[in-house]
Amino acid sequence: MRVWSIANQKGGVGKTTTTVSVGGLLAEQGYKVLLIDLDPHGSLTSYFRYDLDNLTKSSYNLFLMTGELDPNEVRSLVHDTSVDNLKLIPATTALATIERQLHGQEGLGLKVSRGLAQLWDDYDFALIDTPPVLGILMINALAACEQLLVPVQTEHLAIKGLERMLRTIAMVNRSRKSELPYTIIPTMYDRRTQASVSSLRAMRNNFSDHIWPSMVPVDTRFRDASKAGLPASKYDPEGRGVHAYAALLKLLVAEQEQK
Amino acid sequence: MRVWSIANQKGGVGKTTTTVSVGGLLAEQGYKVLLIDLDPHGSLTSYFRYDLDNLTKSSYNLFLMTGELDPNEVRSLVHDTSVDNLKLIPATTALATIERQLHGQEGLGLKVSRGLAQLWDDYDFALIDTPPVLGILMINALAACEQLLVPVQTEHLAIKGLERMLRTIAMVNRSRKSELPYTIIPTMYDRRTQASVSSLRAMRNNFSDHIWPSMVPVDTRFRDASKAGLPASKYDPEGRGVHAYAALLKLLVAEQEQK
Ligand SMILES: Nc1ncnc2c1ncn2[C@@H]1O[C@H](COP(=O)(O)OP(=O)(O)OP(=O)(O)O)[C@@H](O)[C@H]1O
Ligand SMILES: Nc1ncnc2c1ncn2[C@@H]1O[C@H](COP(=O)(O)OP(=O)(O)OP(=O)(O)O)[C@@H](O)[C@H]1O
Ligand SMILES: [Mg+2]
Ligand SMILES: [Mg+2]
Repeated sequence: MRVWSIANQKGGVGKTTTTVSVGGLLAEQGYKVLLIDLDPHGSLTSYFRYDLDNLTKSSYNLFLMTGELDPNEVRSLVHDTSVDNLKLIPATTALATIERQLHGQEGLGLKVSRGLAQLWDDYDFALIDTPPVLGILMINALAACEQLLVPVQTEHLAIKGLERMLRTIAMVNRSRKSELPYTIIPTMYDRRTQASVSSLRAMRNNFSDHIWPSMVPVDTRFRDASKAGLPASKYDPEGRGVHAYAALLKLLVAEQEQK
Repeated sequence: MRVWSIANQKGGVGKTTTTVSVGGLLAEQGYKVLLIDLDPHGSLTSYFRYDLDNLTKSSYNLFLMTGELDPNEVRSLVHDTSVDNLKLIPATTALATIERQLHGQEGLGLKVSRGLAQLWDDYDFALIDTPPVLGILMINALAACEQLLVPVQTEHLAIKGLERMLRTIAMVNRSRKSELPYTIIPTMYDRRTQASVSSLRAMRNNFSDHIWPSMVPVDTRFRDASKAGLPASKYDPEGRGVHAYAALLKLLVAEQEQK
């Protein structure tokens, strides 16, 4: 199983949209895909019509499991989505209490990676969506993954946020055996806006060795797709946003196979 | 001094844009305005070209002040912006450590309101920008303000986020003498997108007694303005987004005068 996390400390940059779009395309290509929602706000969970406030099994349970883990207990957290081959471990608002309640507990940063290890042969890919805050939930996602996707809106303020995210990655790398590979994904690109054009150019200059050479354009179909509770590729396979994510995925999978 | 907070637990809905736009318009009308950045990510601080990582005086200092407060010590946290009549108490990334470091300290939820009380005669309005997370920083903003502005993107997922924000307001109201007035502001409305049109209608149906009857349309000039480090009204006074915020402000100020 390949584990990819989608993270950026800036809000509203397209993390959840990237998770659903990439997950949906992988599932359509026949891969078995598991999505994990680590955001207490639960956009990914709501996207697939689950109600955060009424779930008894969720990613929160991963943080309560101690000692020898039972694969069937982890499997019981998995829910269906509207798409074949695409499953979900949803979030609940209780995730927001973990930092205060479990602070100082041994191995708190590795709860998600230990839980996912129990499902290693069930799925080809696991994608983890994260909240826009540096804390124990993001640390778990960064510790559990082998590749990090960093969506960044093509606008001026987002570049400052990206520098902070890269400092977080450098911090995490100090406790990993090998450096965490990451890909910066320019999103919501609008060629009619001067700020969008110039910030994409600035991003390509400043972060040239980790940035995806293309970008995801602004596409109103993403909002329509989220209203329909479907990945964009199921909602409108010919959308320009879907084509962009398909091109990104082709590159990521090719790079992954080389390893 | 009137204190307004801008908050929503969902990321990327236009909180910082609303803070800058409303603040810029009030300053142009001759009011003395103070902006306060409580977001450890510091979009408002970056907007006005300050570097979060190199500031010695910031909103973080408000949380360290104890005992009898000295107005001049609070005044020393105030920085200039590119606009006359518009000042800023910036953020630093250290804000993200408050919850862990000061947890359990007496009166931690009232640090910002006690600090602002020292500047009561210096400004006509104080606007507080917040991070997209329920925690001690948002609690401080909700405790300090007399009016809450809740920007909500006109898209399907945002309505779920709004329900959660309203539960947070209900929680805060339990410890206030009188209910906190709040106004829901539909943002980034795009009449070409079916999801935008139907979610605005759903919002108006479900939250009719607290929603602003108009909305802020999608306007690419906001990104250009943020690149220029200017409020949208200074960047392009005739933009349709600026006109929308001017109409909102007229209503809010009129309502405020009636009290
Ligand atoms: N390429 C795009 N074009 C147009 N709209 C987009 C695009 N990508 C995402 N969106 C829209 O932008 C909004 C924010 O996206 P999303 O929720 O994926 O961001 P996020 O980073 O996950 O936010 P949060 O920080 O709250 O978790 C959503 O309404 C989504 O539909
Ligand atoms: N009406 C609008 N039309 C088009 N773009 C907008 C509009 N309002 C805000 N934006 C853009 O959307 C992005 C997110 O806005 P903003 O940073 O104000 O949201 P936020 O809620 O403060 O985000 P965060 O949760 O990260 O603090 C910015 O690029 C901003 O320029
Ligand atoms: Mg998200
Ligand atoms: Mg903001």
